[in-house]
Amino acid sequence: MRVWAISNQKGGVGKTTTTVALGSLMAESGKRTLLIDMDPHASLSGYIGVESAAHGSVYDLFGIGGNPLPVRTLVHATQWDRLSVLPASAAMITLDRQIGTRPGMGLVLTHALAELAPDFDHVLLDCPPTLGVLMVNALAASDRLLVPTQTEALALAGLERMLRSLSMIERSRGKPMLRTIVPTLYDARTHASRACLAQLREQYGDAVSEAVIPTDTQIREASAAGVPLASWPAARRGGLAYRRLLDELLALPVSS
Amino acid sequence: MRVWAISNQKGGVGKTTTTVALGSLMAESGKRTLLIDMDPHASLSGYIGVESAAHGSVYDLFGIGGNPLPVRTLVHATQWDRLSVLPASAAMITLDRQIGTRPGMGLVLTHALAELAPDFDHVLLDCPPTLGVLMVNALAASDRLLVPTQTEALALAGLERMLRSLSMIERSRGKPMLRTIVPTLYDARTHASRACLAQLREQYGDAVSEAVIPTDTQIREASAAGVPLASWPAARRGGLAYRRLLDELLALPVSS
Ligand SMILES: Nc1ncnc2c1ncn2[C@@H]1O[C@H](COP(=O)(O)OP(=O)(O)OP(=O)(O)O)[C@@H](O)[C@H]1O
Ligand SMILES: Nc1ncnc2c1ncn2[C@@H]1O[C@H](COP(=O)(O)OP(=O)(O)OP(=O)(O)O)[C@@H](O)[C@H]1O
Ligand SMILES: [Mg+2]
Ligand SMILES: [Mg+2]
Repeated sequence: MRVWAISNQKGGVGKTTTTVALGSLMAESGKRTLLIDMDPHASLSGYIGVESAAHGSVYDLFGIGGNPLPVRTLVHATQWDRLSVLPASAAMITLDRQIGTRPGMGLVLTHALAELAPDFDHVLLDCPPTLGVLMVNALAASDRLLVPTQTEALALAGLERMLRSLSMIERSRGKPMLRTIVPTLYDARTHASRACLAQLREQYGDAVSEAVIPTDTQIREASAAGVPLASWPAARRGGLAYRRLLDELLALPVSS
Repeated sequence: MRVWAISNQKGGVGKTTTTVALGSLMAESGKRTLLIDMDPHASLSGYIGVESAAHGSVYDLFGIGGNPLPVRTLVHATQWDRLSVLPASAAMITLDRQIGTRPGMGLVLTHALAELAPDFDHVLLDCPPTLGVLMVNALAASDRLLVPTQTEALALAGLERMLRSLSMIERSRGKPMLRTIVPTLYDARTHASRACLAQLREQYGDAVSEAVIPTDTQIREASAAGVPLASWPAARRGGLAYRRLLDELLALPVSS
């Protein structure tokens, strides 16, 4: 089982879109795939249509005010073969405050995923645009971090700040994190986008994926319809870019 | 002194852009204006070029591990007349965990702003895409909440979730929060954008501003250049929309 965390402290860069797109392509290619919504705003849960009210959520893994629920009871099948979801809930907003500096709460997700190892080939963690206890859990549990980055100037400056903050948190992991920066919302017609992509490659070299995700209005249409990218053939440009990205990622080494 | 909080749990909807645009227009019209960056990712501080390393930040108001710094020492002039900034810093990431459930930490900003009341006509709070202790402070300290909302389907569903979560937090204020929903990144050419705007107005009525902020690539150019909207004449469409929004907001009642 490979675990991928998809994160960026900058908002609206395509984290949820990337998680659902890659997950749906993995499931389409025959892999048993689990999407976990780590964002209290529950965008992924809303996109896929698996709301936490009926099912329980990532919150219940932490056992605040009671016993933690077994992770298998929180995982739900979707209408797409081999694609399951563990939803988020608004209650996750309060996790940082409730946990405070209590030790050991950074490994809650790692232990839960160890139980699921026989059931899934891939697990993708859609992270919130913050670096709190949910992000600490995601980093500890994952093999590789994907950082969707919008190809525009402020986002580049933000990326540097984010990677600095991340290395503060990664120290708690003990081993360095494998990272891939994924350029998103790329518009080849604008000079600003092209200049940003060139700067990303210059500054971060091989850490930047070859595949670049273009702006494709059909991606927005697919999310409005609640249909993952693999099942939305009209998103030709976006679909092709995410398939290339997936091929590239699967060829990369898995962490030791 | 009027205090405005600009927030949405959804990322990338134009919170920072709206804060800087409105602030720069207020300063241009002769009002003494303070922008406060409440986001640990420090987008606004990066945009305006006031980094916390040299100056201290919102973090220092909370006095974690020492005495809080006087707010006046944290406020810095910018190169634009009557426009000042109180920057953010990455240390703010840890505030929720460090504060935990300690009482009284929701009014830190309210007390700090009381000291600044003689110095400013407007204070704008650029909030992070989360609802933690920084957001609790922003709500307690502000007269009106502006919620930039992208005119696309997932963002509408997210708005409902966000407003539900907000009312959980607002209870700690004791009095209801005046809110204005500001449609952003609007593209009149697409059916999806037009349909979303119509649904926003149907669902939220007068809580939605008349002014609608269109997608304007010059807005992105202005932020890449680190120049606030009022000083970037090329952003004609965006500039006009934000001036209309400002006129509309200044005509609204201030909370009791
Ligand atoms: N390649 C793309 N082309 C066009 N639209 C896109 C693309 N990727 C994402 N979007 C749109 O951009 C918006 C933001 O995307 P998304 O919600 O995936 O970002 P996010 O980083 O998960 O945001 P948040 O910070 O709120 O979690 C959505 O409306 C989505 O449909
Ligand atoms: N009206 C607009 N037209 C074109 N681009 C815009 C507009 N408003 C915002 N943008 C661009 O969209 C991106 C996101 O905007 P911004 O950073 O202001 O959003 P945010 O809500 O503050 O994001 P975060 O959730 O990370 O705080 C930026 O690249 C910005 O330049
Ligand atoms: Mg998301
Ligand atoms: Mg912002």
